Amino acid sequence: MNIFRLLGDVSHLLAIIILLLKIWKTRSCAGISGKSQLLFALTYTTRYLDLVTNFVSVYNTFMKVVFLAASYATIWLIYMKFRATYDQNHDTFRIEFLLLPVTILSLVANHEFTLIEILWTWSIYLEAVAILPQLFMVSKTGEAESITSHYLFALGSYRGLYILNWIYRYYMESYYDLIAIFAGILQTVLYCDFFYLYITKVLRGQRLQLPA
Amino acid sequence: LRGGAGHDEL
Repeated sequence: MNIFRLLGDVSHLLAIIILLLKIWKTRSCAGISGKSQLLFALTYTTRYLDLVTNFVSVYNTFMKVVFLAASYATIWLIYMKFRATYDQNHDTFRIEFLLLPVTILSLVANHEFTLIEILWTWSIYLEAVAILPQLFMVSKTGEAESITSHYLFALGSYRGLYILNWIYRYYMESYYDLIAIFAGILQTVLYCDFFYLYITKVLRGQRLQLPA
Repeated sequence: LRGGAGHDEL
């Protein structure tokens, strides 16, 4: 554990809590992509299967359980409790275009050809692109509420901080995982356009509105 | 590439 990893995890946790609170307090999931949230739930489920096979630390187990529970709670809020507020007409990204290449890539580029390892790899590749339906939704409606942009900023920062963690671990522990590094860089790059808008607009008190 | 089984990150 190093400071970058810890800040990354805190940022990730913060993002998930912001989203849950936003939906709960406003009693609405308007502007939130249910498809992205489904992809994140699939990500955590397939990655954290090792919860039952491999103990790392109390911290690790605790965070995994929190991420899984929060993710399923979010799905429940969007698809059950506040279903009437779900903006289905704007959540039109075709996720099969993500699932297919992610599946093929995880079968080809993995550390070991075993079920649990392929599912871990699948989750890493899937996480990298899971936000695309949400970003697509923002670009389609041309705007995002401030709280939604805070969520996106925290979620995007998390993998960016992980990159610093990987650089640190490479030099300090001679540890590196090319699959995680490659996917993590892709994941962070996908947020760059959003980061620019967030810094130039939201932080200056303006709405996140895309040019027409 | 390092082998799996020991993923210690989230």
